[in-house]
Amino acid sequence: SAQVLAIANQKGGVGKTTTALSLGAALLRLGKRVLIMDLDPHANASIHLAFYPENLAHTAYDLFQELEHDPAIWQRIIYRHESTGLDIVPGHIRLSELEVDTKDRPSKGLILKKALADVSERYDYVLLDCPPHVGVLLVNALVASDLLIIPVQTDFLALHGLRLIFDSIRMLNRALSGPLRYKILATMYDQRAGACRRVLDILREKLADRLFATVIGQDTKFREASAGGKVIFDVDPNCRGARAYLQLAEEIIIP
Amino acid sequence: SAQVLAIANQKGGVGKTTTALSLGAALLRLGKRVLIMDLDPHANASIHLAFYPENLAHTAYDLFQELEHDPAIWQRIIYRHESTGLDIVPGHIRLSELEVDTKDRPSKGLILKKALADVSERYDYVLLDCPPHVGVLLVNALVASDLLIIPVQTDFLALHGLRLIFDSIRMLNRALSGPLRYKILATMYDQRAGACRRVLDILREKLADRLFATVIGQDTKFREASAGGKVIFDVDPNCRGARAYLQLAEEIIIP
Ligand SMILES: Nc1ncnc2c1ncn2[C@@H]1O[C@H](COP(=O)(O)OP(=O)(O)OP(=O)(O)O)[C@@H](O)[C@H]1O
Ligand SMILES: Nc1ncnc2c1ncn2[C@@H]1O[C@H](COP(=O)(O)OP(=O)(O)OP(=O)(O)O)[C@@H](O)[C@H]1O
Ligand SMILES: [Mg+2]
Ligand SMILES: [Mg+2]
Repeated sequence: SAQVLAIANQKGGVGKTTTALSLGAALLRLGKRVLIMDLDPHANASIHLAFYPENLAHTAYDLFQELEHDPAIWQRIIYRHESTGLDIVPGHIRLSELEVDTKDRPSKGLILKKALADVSERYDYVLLDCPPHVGVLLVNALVASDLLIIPVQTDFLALHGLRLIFDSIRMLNRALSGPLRYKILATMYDQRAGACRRVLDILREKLADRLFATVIGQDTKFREASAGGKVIFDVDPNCRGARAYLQLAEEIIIP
Repeated sequence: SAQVLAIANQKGGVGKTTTALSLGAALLRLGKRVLIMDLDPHANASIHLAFYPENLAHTAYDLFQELEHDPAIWQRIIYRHESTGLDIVPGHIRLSELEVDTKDRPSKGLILKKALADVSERYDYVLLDCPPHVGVLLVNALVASDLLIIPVQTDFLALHGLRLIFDSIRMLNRALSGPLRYKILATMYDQRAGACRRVLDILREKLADRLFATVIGQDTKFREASAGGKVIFDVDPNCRGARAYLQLAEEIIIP
């Protein structure tokens, strides 16, 4: 049954979406069946693959709108991205209304976990691209996840931000049925910057095996990928960024 | 009297804080008196200058807590950063409580504008570093601002994000007393990336004089600056990043 990987960090622009798409594509290349769920109202992952939420009748928003869960909903909200073979449930701006909508709904944090049971046999990995906010969407993602991947930039402020992340995790652990499994992923690492190297050393020392061995280096090819609506492997499968995410996929498959 | 520059974009990690600190430092070097206000609960600008909110008795949060405005508050919340000469009002995580706190307070969007009148003669420029959220803090910043600077990364998704920004601006214009003056600043421009160049061309074509002529290029030295708690000018005043922000300061002083 599917391993659910939540990709979250309340800080913006740290590589959550890039990780969801690149890791998803890497797992696919290694023969795994992959579903990407775009839980971000800004729907960046969806837009990247040319699924424009305003043009779609059905998106991730439908899942949170159902009053009675119907397994047939998955037929409507899963889209196949032909050129990569990735399956995606697109996001939508209306996801931002959920904070208010689900306020009085009991067990509102369990909606996604329960729904995912229907597709658990169809995929090896389900990747959840999360918005940079703490809220009902993030709680759903964490409750549903088997592993939380936290992309963290290798800069000084990110170290300080880690404290905030761990405070949130501690708070959430009280609400969750079991302790949250998480692992930090160093992203946008610039080996030319001494500051980056120092931060990476500190992360390795403080986090030990809570830090992926794979470090995602800065690679300008990700912008080409974004502009062309492609995943990194379809821009240059041998570039630094592509090889890094492939290595990350292997690290996840064989832990 | 002081020109108030709000630096905002609901997307994370686009260079708001880097712009607040670097532009502030640049204006200082050009002989202007500068105050930076850190309106972000994550207080990145403050932490960068080694003002740790948890160790401070008084921060920007005090301003929004006063039931009756007392001009003497500025003596408590303005700190001088000795090595740069920058004045800063540090942020604090409690700023995030304001969304709830000020819910029932009339004219809650005017708090900052009214308070700033007390220091308007002491500074030439007041820079407001905003959080990546739409909320009461952002409204206060926009109501108080003479110019909204919107840092935008030169990538494909940022173009799509522009639409969201303009929707917000249109919505806010109805609430504000006058139309919002804004100008886009292209940031993290990577000249080696064809994708970046294409996005910059589109921005120039679509925005015309709503786009600063100055483009902030990608510069690894900003990470050194962040790690050392320095502004870019104290790392290398001749590097690409430093010269770009100096050029931006000149563009703002002589519009
Ligand atoms: N390793 C990398 N090297 C260079 N650029 C990168 C890398 N990873 C991501 N980027 C770029 O950085 C920007 C932000 O990345 P991304 O959208 O993945 O972050 P995010 O955490 O999902 O942001 P948000 O919080 O807005 O959802 C994008 O332009 C992306 O192409
Ligand atoms: N021109 C640049 N070249 C290289 N790195 C940059 C540049 N501008 C900013 N950065 C780096 O990018 C990261 C994000 O920048 P910054 O914190 O200024 O963004 P922000 O919009 O304030 O983020 P947030 O939304 O979290 O407040 C920081 O590590 C910063 O040092
Ligand atoms: Mg994202
Ligand atoms: Mg910031």
